[in-house]
Amino acid sequence: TVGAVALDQHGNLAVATSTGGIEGKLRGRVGDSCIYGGGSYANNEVCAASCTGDGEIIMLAACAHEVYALRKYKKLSIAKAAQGAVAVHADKLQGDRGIIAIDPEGNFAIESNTNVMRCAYRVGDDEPFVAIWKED
Amino acid sequence: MGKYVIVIHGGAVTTDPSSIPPEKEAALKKGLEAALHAGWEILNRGGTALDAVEAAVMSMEDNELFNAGRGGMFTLNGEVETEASVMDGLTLRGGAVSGLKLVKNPVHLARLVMEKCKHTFLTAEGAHEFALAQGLMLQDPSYFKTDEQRQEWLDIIQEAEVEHPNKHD
Repeated sequence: TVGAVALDQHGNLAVATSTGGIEGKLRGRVGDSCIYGGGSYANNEVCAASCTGDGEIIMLAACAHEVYALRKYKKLSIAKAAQGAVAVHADKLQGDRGIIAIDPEGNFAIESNTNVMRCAYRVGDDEPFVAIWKED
Repeated sequence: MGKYVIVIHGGAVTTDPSSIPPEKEAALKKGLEAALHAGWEILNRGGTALDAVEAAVMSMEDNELFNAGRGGMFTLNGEVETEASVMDGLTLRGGAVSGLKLVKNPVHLARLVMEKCKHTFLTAEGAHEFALAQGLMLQDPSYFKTDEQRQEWLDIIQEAEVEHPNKHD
């Protein structure tokens, strides 16, 4: 799965997520990438979030919307909200989860419960950052 | 004009570090850099977040190292079925597609659904019909299949045959 979230110079947020799904899936299987609130969600007032990992788990945990909800209703930082979404219902819904998220001020989070989280970011004219491993 | 930021991901997984040799790690980083730049360049010249995320994701869909577009995982039947969505934080409008087998850039079709369709989510045949109606060129299914994914699929099929030897059709 691949995804992106962005804040533009006009203060607008957006998200896009795309995937080939899981290996050996049945025909017609739908994953989280095309599900609003599952793999993708964006609202200018709160955040934009894109998810990756085990699609069934991400859909059932409504991970992208969880980031939104934790921001909007609990007033958590984007980092804490992403951490919360990765952990939500983790006792019952076990699997890989990764989330990128950004808030209207341009604060962002890259969070996962995996050892690989292929990701990159760039803030304004600052140097770009690219990583494959979560520890990077 | 205000701050601008783009963040991208190319998938998260728990895996044995030895499964990603240094040359593949370098190629993945190069792919991420290209996708990041595609989106960042739009933001840098004052473009929209929506255009930026679409461009970044299209870059990764075109790169067979990532599980989206070309290089997507095989179904049990040996096909590649893709899906994508976009959402605009300003308008709360969105577009989503699934069950695609012939569309080169699913995220672009999702964007067209958002902007040109009265619905918000199209699947399978309907999504392909909409793609054709919007003038998108469809790809031969072989475009999406890579040798690496084909080998992984063969491994799965062989494992399934070992586990269920009497279940051949």
